[in-house]
Amino acid sequence: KEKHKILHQLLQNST
Amino acid sequence: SHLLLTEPTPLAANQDDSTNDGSLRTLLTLCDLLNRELLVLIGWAKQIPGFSGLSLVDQMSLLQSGWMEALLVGVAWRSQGMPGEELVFAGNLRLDEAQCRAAGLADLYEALRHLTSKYQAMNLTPEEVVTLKAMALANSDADPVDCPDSVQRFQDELHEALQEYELSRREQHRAGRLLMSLPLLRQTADRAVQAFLQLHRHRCVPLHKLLLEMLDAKA
Repeated sequence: KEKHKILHQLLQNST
Repeated sequence: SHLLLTEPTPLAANQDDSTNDGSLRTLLTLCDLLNRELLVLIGWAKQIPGFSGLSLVDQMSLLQSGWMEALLVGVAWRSQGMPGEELVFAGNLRLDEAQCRAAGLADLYEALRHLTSKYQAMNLTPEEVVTLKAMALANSDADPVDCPDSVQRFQDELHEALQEYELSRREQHRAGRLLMSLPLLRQTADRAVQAFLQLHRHRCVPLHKLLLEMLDAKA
């Protein structure tokens, strides 16, 4: 998961 | 109609001016555009009915698998009927064969023109384009899947929407034809991913972090 940090963060942010 | 409403406004390219090398400038401009398109795509995915209800792991794997396919649907759609067979990456970033070749993107050009002609011959409607884009995202073969039932339901709902739309205009073969065009889209996206990975690895073209992360997920 560490490898895909940015995608992970962007998905967790609310729209 | 929900997909039509959530379709993002097309982005404009920001012309790179960090180098005098014309081909490199084209590449840097294109990669910057692609990185911003990715950001928009992730926001768009969250608005597709059913996507946000998937587990975070499944959302990630669908995006990691289908992002290039979803983006290329847009490029192929915008490039239809262009004089000089240009590829329209953005309203202000249109590349013809010679420009692509000079930038080391001859293979990408050929693959994308092929996809564009295919879509053009099919005479797609905007409704079909947005559904195709969402289905490209849902149709991942990513493995392992966290919750297969939810992903399946997500796929079924998009399929059902497409079937309903085609039946409403008495086109009984269209849904099948669109689904049968998905392998070409996958193949084109694979070639595009390879092209960008090569730019980065062999020609050391710097890429933005998000784009690199998404390419790495496919490497």
